[in-house]
Amino acid sequence: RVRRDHHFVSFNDPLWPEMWYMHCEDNNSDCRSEMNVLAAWQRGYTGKDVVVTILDDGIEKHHPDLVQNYDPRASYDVNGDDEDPTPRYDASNENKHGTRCAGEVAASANNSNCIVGIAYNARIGGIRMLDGDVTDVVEAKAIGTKPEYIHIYSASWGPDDDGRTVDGPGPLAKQAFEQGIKKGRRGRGSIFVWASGNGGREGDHCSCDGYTNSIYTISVSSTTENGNKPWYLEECASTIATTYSSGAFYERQIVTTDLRKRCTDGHTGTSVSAPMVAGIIALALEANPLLTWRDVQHLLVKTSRPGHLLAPDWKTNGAGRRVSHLYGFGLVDAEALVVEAKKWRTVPAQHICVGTSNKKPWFIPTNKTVRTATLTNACVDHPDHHVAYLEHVIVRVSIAHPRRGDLQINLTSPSGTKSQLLARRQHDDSSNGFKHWEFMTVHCWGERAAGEWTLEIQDKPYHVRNPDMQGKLKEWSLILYGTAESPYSNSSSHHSRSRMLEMPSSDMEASKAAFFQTQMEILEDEEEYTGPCHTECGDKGCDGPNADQCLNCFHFSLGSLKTGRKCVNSCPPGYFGDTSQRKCRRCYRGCEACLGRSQNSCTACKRGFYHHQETNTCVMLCPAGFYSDEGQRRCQKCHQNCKKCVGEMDKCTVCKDGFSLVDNSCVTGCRPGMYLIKEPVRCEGCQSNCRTCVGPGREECIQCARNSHLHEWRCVPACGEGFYPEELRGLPHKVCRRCEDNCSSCDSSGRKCLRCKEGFSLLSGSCIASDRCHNADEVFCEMVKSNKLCERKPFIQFCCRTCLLAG
Amino acid sequence: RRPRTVYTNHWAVRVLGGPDEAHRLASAYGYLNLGQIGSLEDYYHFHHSKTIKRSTFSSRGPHNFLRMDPKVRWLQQQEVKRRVKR
Repeated sequence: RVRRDHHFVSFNDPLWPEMWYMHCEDNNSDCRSEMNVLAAWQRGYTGKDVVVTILDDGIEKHHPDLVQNYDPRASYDVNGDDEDPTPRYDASNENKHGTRCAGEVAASANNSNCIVGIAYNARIGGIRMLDGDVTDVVEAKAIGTKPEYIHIYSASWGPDDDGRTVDGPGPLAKQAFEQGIKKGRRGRGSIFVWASGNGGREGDHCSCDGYTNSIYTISVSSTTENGNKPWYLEECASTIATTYSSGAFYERQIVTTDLRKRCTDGHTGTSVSAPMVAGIIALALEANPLLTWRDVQHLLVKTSRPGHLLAPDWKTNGAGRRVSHLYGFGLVDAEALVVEAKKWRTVPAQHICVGTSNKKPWFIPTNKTVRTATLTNACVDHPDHHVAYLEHVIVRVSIAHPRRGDLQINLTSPSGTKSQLLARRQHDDSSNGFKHWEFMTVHCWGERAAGEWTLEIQDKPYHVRNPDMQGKLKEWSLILYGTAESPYSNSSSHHSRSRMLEMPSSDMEASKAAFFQTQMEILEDEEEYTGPCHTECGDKGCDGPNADQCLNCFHFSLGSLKTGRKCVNSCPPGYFGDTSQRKCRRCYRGCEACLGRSQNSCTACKRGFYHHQETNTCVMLCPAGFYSDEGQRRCQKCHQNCKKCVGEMDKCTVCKDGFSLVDNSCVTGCRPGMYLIKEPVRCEGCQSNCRTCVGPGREECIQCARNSHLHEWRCVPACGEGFYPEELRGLPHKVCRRCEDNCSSCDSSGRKCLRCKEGFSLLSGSCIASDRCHNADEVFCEMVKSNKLCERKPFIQFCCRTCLLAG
Repeated sequence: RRPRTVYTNHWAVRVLGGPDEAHRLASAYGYLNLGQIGSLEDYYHFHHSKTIKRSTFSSRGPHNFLRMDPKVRWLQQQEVKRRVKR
């Protein structure tokens, strides 16, 4: 709840009283003004000189609430290939969406019409691109419309939110995003704001939408008036921030402009949230037009707040930021954003550290968790790529799986922050798996990048599946984005002060000046306190009787300027007393007690963390060779023969080399070519073609013998017809690969056929059908020869043999 | 059932040599050049009126000849993407 704004002069727009998410004037109802838009206006920011466009089904440019701010230069009709983005009118008002979104951003204020936009002095345009076939070209044209002129693009659409679609931008749209952030706004980067998704009821997950999941878009989710999860909310780790939106029938709705010059309270879903954030960013760009696209994301991360938003998964990441899969870093705070924007110094250059691809295949057994870790130094050896402080993290994976919806994927950072990259999706029956799909998380923002990253994949079937059909993690890699230096070391209050003074008061509109005065009056109304201070207050006195009103502290101060400070006798769990500064300082994440701020100063750990006595750190997962002792919250060592164990020191799950797992114990293993039988414990020989195996069967080989070949999961002396042997680095044996179509044998590259199947003839290393081109005449062959078709492999079937034989 | 891919009679073509060269190529192979694709340099939007407007099969025919032209670095027949307002 926030202070009621008694000094604020109300607007005459008829739906202004219904805009509960913007202001708080009604003494008879609860206030929900935590987005602090009014306070940002009172500081003088209303979006002036900022250009926003809505990528959607058009914009009603003559709507009386939009006409004043409508900007034809920020508009285009991609569907009709002309300059006019007016929507196509039909009986069902199908194309109302863009007009509704535009109102949220820049409906005019005090014009006795509908509502007041968040950036009511910004210029607003529309790109009409959803009213026709949407293709990669259409999307690239829309995303790349006038990047030097348009500052902010707001999109509230995407692939189907049906819980079974995995789709994202094509190659052109991807390039358009990249061009936008590199060259848009004179090199500062276009700002792309995206609605995170509406498929909550369908169990959809926004990580399956490549637009919201992109590092170039600001993915925005929604909360209801009471801070609940709306029915349409999709969860994912790429959501950065949240706004209020529509809720249940007993909660208040959002109002905006509507098609046919009308107003509406029927704009629902997460699509409201993207233009709201676009409007708030417009205020920030007015405060500081030099902000880059990454500055804007940093600002949102820094200023958004969990507030009263209800989510079961709020957690504090390794950089001390509260984050959730429902709401990202929380509700946007327009005032905090403009205040920070004003004094912001551009963050250091973005570095990208691309990890090596882990190509070791892992089968994913049903109802089990596959856990694979990678250790990275975050490219510390390459100064241009070194990432010390994280921004976005991408995990690129390829997974084969008989039912994609049964998969759940998590990533744990070196600081122990666990992001859910993918939740199970009940409706996704696809067997396509994921092919080089990029899952993105912002949950590690600000953390240190170097260390061990752990990927966990679980296969929990919704329905009974064929047990022989297992999923396989084929490949995964990490892409770390961030900076080599601390992104906030450049911040300077001097910068903000000098910029404030530079602004001549004549440049301000009358209404803005009035806001400033209002605020000044509030400050001047304060009176000096002369009563007794709290016993924990120090010698400088206080502003009131409570411990949070001291001007300094006798023992320790707890909290910050932003969250509020109070004086305490001793520091609570999770903090340590800094006696020189008389402050309670936060222990490193996960520490319940510590001797200092660093990661390795922990002496006891919070619930959910375990104390690693060798490093004095608190970790969520004990490293290999240790198990989690729940009672003592410690990592205890496994038995010396175990590589990994669980619950007890001799309850092994993985053995060290040379040992075999028998009933949770690691016993001396069998030599290569033998496998272990449990009762009585003895070693038996593998199949003759196996080097190592887990049993006597032909399909129980793990590795083939040196002279044999792996052919469709069996070890065979030679590859069959239509296959060729290929050497793979790290494997002692060769693997049989399929030759090109119609070859019965081929060379070691697999590309050149040596013999053909029946009915095909060998020509230039390819097998072509023998019965083609009976009717090729001289003119036709001349065309084939003059275009050199036979020199190109895709056209070798193109009558080449007939024409060559014909001379 | 998974929806089938729907191919259109629009192409994205990467052409070296600037807009004049793109225009020349489009004319030579029977396309209409609808101009550069947004802010992507060297990428042009071609339309072929004699190809079926929406098809579940990708088109070949003259488009393979365009692909073979040494000035063409990349070519992609446009597919309809299902996009939903939120």
